[in-house]
Amino acid sequence: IRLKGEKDEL
Amino acid sequence: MNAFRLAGDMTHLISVLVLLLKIHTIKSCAGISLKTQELYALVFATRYLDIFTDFISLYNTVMKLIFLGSSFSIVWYMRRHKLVQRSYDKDHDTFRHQLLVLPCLILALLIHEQFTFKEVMWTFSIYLEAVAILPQLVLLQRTRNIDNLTGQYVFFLGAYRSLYILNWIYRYFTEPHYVHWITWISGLVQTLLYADFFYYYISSWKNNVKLTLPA
Repeated sequence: IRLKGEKDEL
Repeated sequence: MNAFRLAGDMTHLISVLVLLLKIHTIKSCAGISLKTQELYALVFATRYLDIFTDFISLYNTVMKLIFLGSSFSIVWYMRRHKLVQRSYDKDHDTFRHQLLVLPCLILALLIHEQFTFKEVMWTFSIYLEAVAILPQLVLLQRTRNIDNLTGQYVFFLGAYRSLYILNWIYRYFTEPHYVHWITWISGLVQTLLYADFFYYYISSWKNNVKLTLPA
């Protein structure tokens, strides 16, 4: 599961 | 944030600045593919849909704004600015970018982590970024006469991708549950596309001769 805020990469 | 990630973001930023420098000060976009630039604008527009909804950090938001702003202004320059427009090598920049957009969209609809609009768009942007450089590489090969700034632009873009791979390896070993197959495979494909260019770029630099690509 993807955790919130995990997409911290650009 | 680890050093690889920061270095990756910085080389990405440098590549954009090199391109803007070329376009803004020399008023030339010779050797630059409008197709690739339009694809990047689409990549950022579809990836950063979360910009106003999910706050990660000030760094993150500022960088997103920079990449959005720069990619759209480059497209604007190449399409609308009288002087810049004139230097655009339209006859050689003939790659059909629909051939990249459509398969990426279909792939994103088939392979994604969650079936929501934002998630599918994000996945689409990851797939599209992987292949967005292709029109640029084809144009380089066709024109063969590559000026320094164009060569540096592509070199820094490739460096950014390579550093992101090191960043993923580092994060995999230091962060729990850090597994992102979609990003990794797309990123690897993207980096491999630069391999050929890198080879010629580095050998021209080592031998101190002007960069040319074989036909």
